[in-house]
Amino acid sequence: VYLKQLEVENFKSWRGRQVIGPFKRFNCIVGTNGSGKSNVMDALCFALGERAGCLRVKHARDLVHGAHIGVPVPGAAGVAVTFCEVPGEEEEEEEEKTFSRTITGDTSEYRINGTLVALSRYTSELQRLGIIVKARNCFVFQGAVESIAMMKPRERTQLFERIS
Amino acid sequence: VYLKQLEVENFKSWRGRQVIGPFKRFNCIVGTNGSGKSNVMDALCFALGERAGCLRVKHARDLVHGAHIGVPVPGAAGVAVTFCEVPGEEEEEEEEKTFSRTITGDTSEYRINGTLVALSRYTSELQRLGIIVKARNCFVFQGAVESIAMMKPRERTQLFERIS
Amino acid sequence: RYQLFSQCFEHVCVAIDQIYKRLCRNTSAQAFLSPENPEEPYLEGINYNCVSPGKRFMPMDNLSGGEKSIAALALVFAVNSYRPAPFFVMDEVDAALDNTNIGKVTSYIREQSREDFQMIVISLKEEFYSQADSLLGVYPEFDGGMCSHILSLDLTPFPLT
Amino acid sequence: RYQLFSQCFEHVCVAIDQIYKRLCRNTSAQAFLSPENPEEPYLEGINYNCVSPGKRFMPMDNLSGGEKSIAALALVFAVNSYRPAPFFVMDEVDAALDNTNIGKVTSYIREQSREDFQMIVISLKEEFYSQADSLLGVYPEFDGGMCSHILSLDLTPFPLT
Ligand SMILES: Nc1ncnc2c1ncn2[C@@H]1O[C@H](COP(=O)(O)OP(=O)(O)OP(=O)(O)O)[C@@H](O)[C@H]1O
Ligand SMILES: Nc1ncnc2c1ncn2[C@@H]1O[C@H](COP(=O)(O)OP(=O)(O)OP(=O)(O)O)[C@@H](O)[C@H]1O
Ligand SMILES: [Mg+2]
Ligand SMILES: [Mg+2]
Repeated sequence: VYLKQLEVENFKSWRGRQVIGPFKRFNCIVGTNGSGKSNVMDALCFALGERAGCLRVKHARDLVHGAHIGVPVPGAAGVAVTFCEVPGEEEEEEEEKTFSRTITGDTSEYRINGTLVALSRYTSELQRLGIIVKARNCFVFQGAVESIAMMKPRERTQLFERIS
Repeated sequence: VYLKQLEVENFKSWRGRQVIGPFKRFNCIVGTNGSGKSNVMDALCFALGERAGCLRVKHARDLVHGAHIGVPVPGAAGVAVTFCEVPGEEEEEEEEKTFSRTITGDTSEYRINGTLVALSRYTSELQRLGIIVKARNCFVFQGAVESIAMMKPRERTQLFERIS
Repeated sequence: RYQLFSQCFEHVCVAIDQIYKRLCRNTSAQAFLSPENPEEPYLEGINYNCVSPGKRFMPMDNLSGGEKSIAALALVFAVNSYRPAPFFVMDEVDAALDNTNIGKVTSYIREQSREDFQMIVISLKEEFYSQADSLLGVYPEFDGGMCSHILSLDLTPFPLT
Repeated sequence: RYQLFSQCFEHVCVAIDQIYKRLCRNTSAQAFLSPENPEEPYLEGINYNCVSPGKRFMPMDNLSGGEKSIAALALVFAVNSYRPAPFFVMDEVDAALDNTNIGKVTSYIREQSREDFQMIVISLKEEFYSQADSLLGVYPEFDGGMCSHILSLDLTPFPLT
């Protein structure tokens, strides 16, 4: 399985619908200070089910474009992530799967390939692909590197609990 | 007044007596990871009276070369800072003043131009040069920049209290 | 439950030392995870120590900023190797690294991204992002407020510097 | 005592906006310090907000890593200007800055170090340290343990890149 592309719609500094990608094996996101790089990581984490508190805002509605200056844009806001499953021996096509999350007020709606699903199903389908968002074992947020090394012994035990 | 040079003796990763300097107006300390750059800043702060807790160790004796692996070197350990006062109209020579602090067990000895003085005299002479170590208004430690911007309102008030 | 914990712990203990040696490109480097309570590790804390190349065993507190970053990356990669996620996202993890360590980390990532996981890294340093397969350049547009736009560039046709 | 506090506060309020404009090289940039209790500022907290060039007024939480670093430097320089120390020591403050902001910060430092205070900055980035008057190069020597040595190089004879 690999990450093919992201589609952001009115999410933080990303106005309207924009596609981010395609992603190769080793990708670097570059750009000037304050241009919106970390907002791309927030978009990806948001789509996988991360809560607002980890995305540098207090409420989900603050993620809408313009909310940070009090003028959130009307209309839909959300993020869709497309994964591709590498074809096995007998299969022909690469099978694509899109997970998308939209912001409606302070709640969210979750869809897999366009069909509305409950959060529990959304998370279990992601877990089937090896993505355990709660364990946060595949994200390192800006500025967090050193505190990972300096975790207290107890915190490290909790990290192992979440993964096992 | 300007900082002319530092002399370190068996302080952290600096073995024996070494002179660091001369310092010009805009100086950069460069070098590979773990080579001892931040230890130079620790040396300067130590000489100006900063306590061990701000120098990444628990006790003053941990500052002695080799203490971090349990084999502190015997003999003296300390730091001397030399300042130069820019000559006024009628003076000829640049007047130099050296402030030095040595580690003896868990206490320290303070000297100005080689003469032993009490800490209170040492601090007040530094204050005459415009150096208020307690206020920490002229040091930014590694990794501290962002937390300076994100101080809580109350902490900012305390910062102003220390300065005024 | 305790069974699972111990299984995970044993796996990561072995993996972290191998990964740290590969990140440092030096077999004398070592990384240890040691439980405060060896009988029942899940009941108390777990200590983490690293011996960086050329140095002796010392507490993590004494390491420099760059040395801590490498130690953290080894832990993150080792923990992930127990239940590998298909991709990794890292935001400016190279901030405290000097150019030599950037070289070591980027070559480790290039090796791993071929076999195991896909890598998405936000970086400001040319020494780092010049090693990637593809660049995603974010740029701001100002018309009243600021909004972000993106360009993508495939680097694979160009020789590696 | 309250007299002193207000004097210091008023001075820094004015200084911070000027310094932030000069650090950003943009007169539309703004920095505000506002007390929670305007009558008696020393009793409660003091808020700090910045408007970076091209953007609108927003809480400090929403700024990016690099934008926060510039805001922090403005505060540090403004506070120092009330009781100027003869020198400044900063350890890798350029870690989150892109090359454009590094250029702005180094030219501000070059201007200030001529007139006001002496500057000692630890940096890993060539874009930063190439602007200095003098380089102090620290290198490790390994014989059993590690110990540090230093070389110094006067950059003033060379033209500024
Ligand atoms: N809800 C929102 N709507 C519109 N713009 C927003 C919103 N929230 C944040 N922003 C913008 O996003 C910017 C921060 O973006 P981000 O943190 O992604 O920058 P960055 O590229 O990571 O920068 P750095 O290199 O400094 O870390 C803010 O300055 C703000 O203008
Ligand atoms: N008491 C001590 N005696 C000898 N060496 C010490 C002592 N304390 C620390 N060290 C050494 O100093 C090193 C850390 O030095 P320092 O923090 O100055 O590095 P740095 O040059 O700032 O690196 P970075 O660029 O990664 O921040 C440690 O790795 C350790 O080897
Ligand atoms: Mg960022
Ligand atoms: Mg350092």
